[in-house]
Amino acid sequence: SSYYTPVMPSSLCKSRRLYISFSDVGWENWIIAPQGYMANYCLGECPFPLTTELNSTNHAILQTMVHSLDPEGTPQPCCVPVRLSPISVLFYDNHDNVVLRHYEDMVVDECGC
Amino acid sequence: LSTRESLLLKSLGLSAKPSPRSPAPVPSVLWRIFQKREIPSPLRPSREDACWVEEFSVPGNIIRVFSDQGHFLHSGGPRTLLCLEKHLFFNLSVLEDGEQLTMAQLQLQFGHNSYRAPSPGQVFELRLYRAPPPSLWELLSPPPSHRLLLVQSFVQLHKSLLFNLTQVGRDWRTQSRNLGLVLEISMSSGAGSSALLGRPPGNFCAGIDSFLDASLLVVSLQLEQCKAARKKR
Repeated sequence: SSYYTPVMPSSLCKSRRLYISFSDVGWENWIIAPQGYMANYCLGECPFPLTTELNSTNHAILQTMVHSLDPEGTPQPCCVPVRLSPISVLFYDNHDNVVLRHYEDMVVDECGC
Repeated sequence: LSTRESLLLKSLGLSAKPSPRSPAPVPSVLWRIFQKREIPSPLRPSREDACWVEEFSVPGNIIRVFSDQGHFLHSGGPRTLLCLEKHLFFNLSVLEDGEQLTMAQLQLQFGHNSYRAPSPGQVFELRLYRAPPPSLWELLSPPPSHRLLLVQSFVQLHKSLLFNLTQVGRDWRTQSRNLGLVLEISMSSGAGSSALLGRPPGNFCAGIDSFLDASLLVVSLQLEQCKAARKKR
């Protein structure tokens, strides 16, 4: 039989902010700019029923249903990035050249199930 | 931590953690492009455009500025109209296999702060040659004409001269073909030069001796990183 346990909102799947300063990781002498990086990550539950805020796929909706019927055998859907943005980094490379490089899909803006 | 760090650096396209020995000043054009991309704006080009360098109107997601590693060649001597002769060399081996070179621009910078009034008939001539093998430099001075890449004459010496060397840069991706360039700036052997002969080169080369440095700005596109990502919901 299926069961329903209410989940606290803060534990729902969402983006968690994490800022990493390059000087904290000892990269400040070769990275010219920016000073740091938003290394946000996704964390939280995707409980049944999935609400619209959780940006879920149809598959995830079905999976929560199956999970509620068979919690031991079928896991909850995963909480993953669904919208990312790029960053540009200005740095010195291994030959002292100045490089401006553009990296796609680096900052997690939004998560979903 | 060092293993993880090296894996992360590798994913960022770096073979090892850089430790700049003589970091060059950051070219203002790179600062401008970087700061413009930092400003979040609803008008931000769509992700596909993010692999387009608007400032140069070429595709690309990596812009590098290479410092010149060449050296001055003898100047003056039998060819008295010669003001400057320099070997220019840019090591493009850092470009990865998956990168397409989409633009290469040579910049020559001079340090003078004012425009000198040219002497009557004083015209400078700048020549760029593909450099011959080092063992032949002395023999081949000036390099043979078939190695001439471009000639440009000018009266007023600007602070910065720019040359499009995209095709040359693509040739240099084959390391064995990258022997660099020979830069020559001399008095044009035209109408007014005879009046100048007999005067010491330092005299009519004024301005050219304020040569500061040469650098090569290269834009490249790493198709792997510019492919459309997973479909978003």
